[in-house]
Amino acid sequence: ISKLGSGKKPVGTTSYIGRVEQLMLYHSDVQKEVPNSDYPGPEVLLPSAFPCCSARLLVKPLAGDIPCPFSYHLDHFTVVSGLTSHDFAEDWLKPNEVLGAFEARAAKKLVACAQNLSKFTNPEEGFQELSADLVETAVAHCQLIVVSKFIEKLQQDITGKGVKHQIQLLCSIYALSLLHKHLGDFLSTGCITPKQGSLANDLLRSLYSEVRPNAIGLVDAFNYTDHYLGSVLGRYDGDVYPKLYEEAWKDPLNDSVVPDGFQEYIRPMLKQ
Amino acid sequence: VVDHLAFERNKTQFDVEEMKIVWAGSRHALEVSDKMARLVASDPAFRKDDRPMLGRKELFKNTLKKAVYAWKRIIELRLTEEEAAMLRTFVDQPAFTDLHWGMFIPAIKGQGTEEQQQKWLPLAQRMQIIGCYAQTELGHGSNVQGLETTATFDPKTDEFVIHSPTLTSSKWWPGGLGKVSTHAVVYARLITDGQDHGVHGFIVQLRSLDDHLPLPGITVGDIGMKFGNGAYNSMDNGVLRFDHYLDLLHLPDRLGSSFFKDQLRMKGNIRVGPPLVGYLGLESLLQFFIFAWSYYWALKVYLTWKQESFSLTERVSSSFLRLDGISLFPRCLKICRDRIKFTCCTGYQNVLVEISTRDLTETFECIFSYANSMSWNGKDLGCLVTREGKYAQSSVPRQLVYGTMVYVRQTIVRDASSALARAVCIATRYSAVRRQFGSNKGSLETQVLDYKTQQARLFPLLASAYAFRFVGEWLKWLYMDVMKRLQANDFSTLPEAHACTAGLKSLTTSVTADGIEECRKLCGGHGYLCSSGLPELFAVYIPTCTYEGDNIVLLLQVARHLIKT
Repeated sequence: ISKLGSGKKPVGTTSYIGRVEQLMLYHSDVQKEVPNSDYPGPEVLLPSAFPCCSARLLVKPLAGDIPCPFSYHLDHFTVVSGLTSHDFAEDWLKPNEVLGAFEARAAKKLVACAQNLSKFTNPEEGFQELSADLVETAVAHCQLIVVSKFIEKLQQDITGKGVKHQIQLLCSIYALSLLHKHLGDFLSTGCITPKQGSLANDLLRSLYSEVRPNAIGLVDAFNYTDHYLGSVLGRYDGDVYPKLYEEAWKDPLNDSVVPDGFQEYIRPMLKQ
Repeated sequence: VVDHLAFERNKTQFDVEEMKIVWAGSRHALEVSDKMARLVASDPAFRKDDRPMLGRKELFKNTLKKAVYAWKRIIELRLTEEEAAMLRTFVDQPAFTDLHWGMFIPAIKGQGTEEQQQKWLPLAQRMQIIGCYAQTELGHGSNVQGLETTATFDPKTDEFVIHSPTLTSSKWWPGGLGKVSTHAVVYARLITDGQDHGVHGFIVQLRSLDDHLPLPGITVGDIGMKFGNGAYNSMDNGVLRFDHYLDLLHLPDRLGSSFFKDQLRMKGNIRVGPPLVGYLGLESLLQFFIFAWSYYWALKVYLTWKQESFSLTERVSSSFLRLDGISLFPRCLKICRDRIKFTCCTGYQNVLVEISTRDLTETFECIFSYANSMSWNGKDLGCLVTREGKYAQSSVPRQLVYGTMVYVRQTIVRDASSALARAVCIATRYSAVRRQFGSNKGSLETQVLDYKTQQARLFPLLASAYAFRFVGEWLKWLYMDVMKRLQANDFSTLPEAHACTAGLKSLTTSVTADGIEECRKLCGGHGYLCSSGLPELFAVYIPTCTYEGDNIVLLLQVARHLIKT
């Protein structure tokens, strides 16, 4: 962040920071009154709050809501300059939608930290003071890396019937479950609206149903032997209960029916 | 065998065999892992189900037996290094070999010079020495720069003296250190000319190769029982203290070093330190002295006569033959055809530094490097410690010393996906077998895997296992790319590699540790049984959150990188 002014573009996994201005615009929701007008919502310039950005915006009403005469609750903005909207659950299935949200979240958290750090005369003191926030920012950055590499994997040539589709499902589940788990981050940084958060959650549920019939196949693909798993519960053949029972008798305590210690401790007590 | 999960497998909508290749990374990798897994699973010597019932000593002995048996099988079957590594993975019992192959050898490969690698790698790869990685101390772990062990260069005697100045400087935790390792890569503060030049790696012999007794000046033992029954208690994590230790007995065996060892050893446990005189019988000292001087002059005459290049590995090294503080052998100059190689004969093979290029002429005057050979090849390695004890600053980023750490961390990320996959595999299969509630009019109860709550907890972990697998593949590419760039003296991506491996090690190990515990709970009460495999998996896995860098400290390193970015 501190080198951005120098014109030196960040590379590798931090390259998204080079687009921080655009990512700061990654706004999906502005609650404001707009004059009644014929639908579809007219193109409007960005609210004055963002004079710097010349991006044009399309404004659409909430899907399914009856537009009231004086105000549209702006469910989202589509910033034509490259950031797109998530007005339908299915949008969350598109890799770039997801990546955009994760990049915006990481960038915004990072900028917020940098801004707070700049308030400290001694940067090292500021770093120590803000270390808890910095840890969360680092987590957001690392989660972005994992999501982006998962998406990159999908660009590779993956053979086999239905294999790529399963990996796509897992990629969406991974990203959306993270988004759901860290919803507070995404909402507080304005990357998504509560509405979009709940759309994502609805989608997650349907993804679980889609993965369900393939769950056993997906874990069989790890190709672990029963020996390596070392688990009666995880046996390949699923023959759990008889084996659990069998294992129980191997315990050294079962070497004798009457346990060691009975005569010296239990018996006297029982006979008292 | 009845497949109680057949009805589940019939529902699968994709080609599982192809997915196995995606998971393994390639068809070849799948074949190797499949072959090794079956080899281990079919050999009764690698039985694991009895482990939770063994006491500490039985478990440790069981580990030694398995590790040595595995090594024997590797030799017998002439397995490749890749197959051998896979076989050790599937033996699935923490042992000293993990650190020997996973840390000691990579450290030498990553930081040793050509000559050091020629000297130590063959011994290590034939397991004629057993190494560990002694970095962490009782008082310092993540803060590598805070390590207190010292390696003081003594220009008078031309040797390094390794010492544990405080109790908290005791080396603490290294796997294999307690009872098995004969050598260690020890990280210590290089002190010379009264200056502290920071942490450097040294190869130090800990135990005699004859009777396995700790060498004079070495105190070494196990640090005690760890979390959970079985689990990591199969490993001898050790404590190590140096008392002004000189690597006295480290003589190349070819030179009849057993003679010296017997002499030194016969006089009982010698405390290393100031002049040895007084501890040894005079007559053997005289013998020793006469032999040494005659050997020296014979060598000197030979060299003068031959004036050819000679390999220092045939030299008795001076620091190991110190009597009364007098160095018997001055350093040696190695003159090869088109190159001038300076290699100190004192500990020259023991101080691990791969350092920067620097025009040799500039260092010619300072004569000797202490840690490596300088070769006249246009990008010569700079001097590190001169004969007079001067420290020549090297221009290579310090991070290079972390090369091993970056390598290890990318391995940890891959291991995270494997550990999480094991837990998820167990929980998923059991959730398909287990039925609870939901039955009506005599129908079967509902499979636990059909409950949305089970899916909402389990499927993100399943997705995470695949996510970590793929990011681990990318990280391995990144590490190889960085090491390739280093060959071309391009250090530009080192900070990125350091930040990525640190951050992803932290993220993946935290999620995996929590994920294994979540999978245990997903199996209900039976997940608490040792026979479920989950308690052991958890107990063995959770140290990853604090070793190789505490996860929170690593995230702060990532944040520092981002803010600087």
